[in-house]
Amino acid sequence: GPNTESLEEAVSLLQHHDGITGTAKQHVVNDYHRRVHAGLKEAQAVVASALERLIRGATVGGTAGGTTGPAAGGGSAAPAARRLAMAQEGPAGLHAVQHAGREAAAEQEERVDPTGSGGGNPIDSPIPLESCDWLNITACNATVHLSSRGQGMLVAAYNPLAWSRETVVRVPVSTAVTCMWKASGPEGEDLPVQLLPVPNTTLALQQLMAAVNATCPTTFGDAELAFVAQLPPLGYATFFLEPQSGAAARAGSSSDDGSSRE
Amino acid sequence: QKQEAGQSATQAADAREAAAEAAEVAAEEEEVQQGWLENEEKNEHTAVLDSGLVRLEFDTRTGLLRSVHGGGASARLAPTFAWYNSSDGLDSDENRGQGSGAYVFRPNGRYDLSATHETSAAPGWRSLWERLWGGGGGGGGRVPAGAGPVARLEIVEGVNVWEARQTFADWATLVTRLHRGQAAVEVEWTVGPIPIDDGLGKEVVLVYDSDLGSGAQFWSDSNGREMLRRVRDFRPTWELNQTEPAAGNYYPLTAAMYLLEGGDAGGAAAEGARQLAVLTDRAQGGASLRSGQMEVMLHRRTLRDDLRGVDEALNETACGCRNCDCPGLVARGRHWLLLAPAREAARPRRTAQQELNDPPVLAFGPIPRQIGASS
Repeated sequence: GPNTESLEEAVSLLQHHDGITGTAKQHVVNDYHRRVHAGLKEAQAVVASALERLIRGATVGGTAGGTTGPAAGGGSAAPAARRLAMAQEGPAGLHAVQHAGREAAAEQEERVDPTGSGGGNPIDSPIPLESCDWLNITACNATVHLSSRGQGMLVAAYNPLAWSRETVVRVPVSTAVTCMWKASGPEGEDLPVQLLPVPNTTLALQQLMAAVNATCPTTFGDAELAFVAQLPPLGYATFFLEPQSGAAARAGSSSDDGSSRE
Repeated sequence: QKQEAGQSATQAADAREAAAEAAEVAAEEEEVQQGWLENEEKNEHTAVLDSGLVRLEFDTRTGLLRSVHGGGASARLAPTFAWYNSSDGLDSDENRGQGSGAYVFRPNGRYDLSATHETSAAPGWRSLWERLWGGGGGGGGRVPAGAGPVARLEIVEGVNVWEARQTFADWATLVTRLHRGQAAVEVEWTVGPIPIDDGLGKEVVLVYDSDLGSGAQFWSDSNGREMLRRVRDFRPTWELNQTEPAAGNYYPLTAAMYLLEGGDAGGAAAEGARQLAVLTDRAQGGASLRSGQMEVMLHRRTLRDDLRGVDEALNETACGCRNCDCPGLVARGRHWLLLAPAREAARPRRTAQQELNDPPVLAFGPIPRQIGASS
């Protein structure tokens, strides 16, 4: 499967001072870009697969019937999250994450209850998780496509720091279908969510990117959903964003479109 | 007679005291009146972002940030863009035959983005701050009549994120952001494509002008570890003959730089002193060329090779993308500003530095469907 070798090689190559200071010829810089991009994509696949297995593993016999996702840092997901935490502390870094992911999957097989009498229903198929490199210009294939079809989305956030943290997560979306969204946390608790319009400079950047990289598959969002995520130390949490339409929206879901004045 | 004399003396003393008191009250009233006037004026032209932890005040006439309040300290603060004209190395006495390029920063004058004339860092230079508000760092607080807008300002408010979006030019914008529950002010800068139709190479900096009395010193990180004290036009280990007032005072920033009011050589600060820190999300160059001011270099575009080995100008039109009339590279990044009383500033700065360096890893996907689950 995917691994982190090529990223390690690219990063080690970039230890050369030219890579850090930009004192290289243009074609060499392009080569640096190409290598780092390829390595990054592969490493992201490793992380996404490990997270995906943990999330899937956590839903079997998870909290509250496991239907709304894992309780990061609590409930049956805790062992997996803790294992991930332990894995992260190992010197091998992402290698250990890959290993933890495999362990979680194996554990899931063990725990599936053939009689179906245990808690929660197993998720039948892998969850296609994606990383997005252009969040800073409100671009993300997965979330913009899902939102443009009026579908909800899962956001998995892993905290690489060894202390719990609170951070604002911003998710690019398309408002083509709706502007009203509902966010819920790992325990299914409601989270205040805010819809932010994209600044003009970002719109201009999106046009520039589309023109320069015509073949780029990334789709650009016209707004961002921002919510505050509580993340455990060296662990992960999952959040759910669901579009609201009609009555639910009128009932005033927790999203706030962020008034703008000039 | 003695008694009468005594009485009149006390009466006179009383009268004098009463007069002094009356004068004091009048002065106070006048001050309050003045304050009100200023506040009146300020309120009328002020846009406020308030996250509960930090409050930012923007002057809607100039579109600039005016002050930051939070974390137990307040300061006047106005981030603005400026650019250095890159030397072309052709004029031996102007730049001693050395041009700016990939290896070398050899500025030939500096311009505030809003100014049409040079605002060099040479002595006698007055910062935008001073020109707008008069007096040394932080004086006045009044915008002189006729001070035009420097940036177009748009305010976005919500429950989690508060933003002030400033457009200085279509190639230089700032989004100053407050997040619920966070003490740091996020400044997202976007620079480029840098225009070169005037035939000048440019090195664009973000200048944080404040009213901190930091004198000639500031602190910058050493590889993200301890913070080292820097003193303008000075080197601790040799007698410096400073020939480059701007370039000669630039230092690498891989994590942060900060100003410390009245700090001594060991960095200990007097009671009530403030510290203003800028945290960077990548390796950049930075300096403090005036008391109360920090600047960080964001983006460069030079038109000539500096003859130090790359054999190419730092000009990204030939960036190898699909069609070669690429308008040039755009750079976008983030700074985090932290203002705190100097004696407690290290903890939040260090924590924020770590959080900026290790952001959460995000992954997105559809909401998993369970077998038999209704939704």
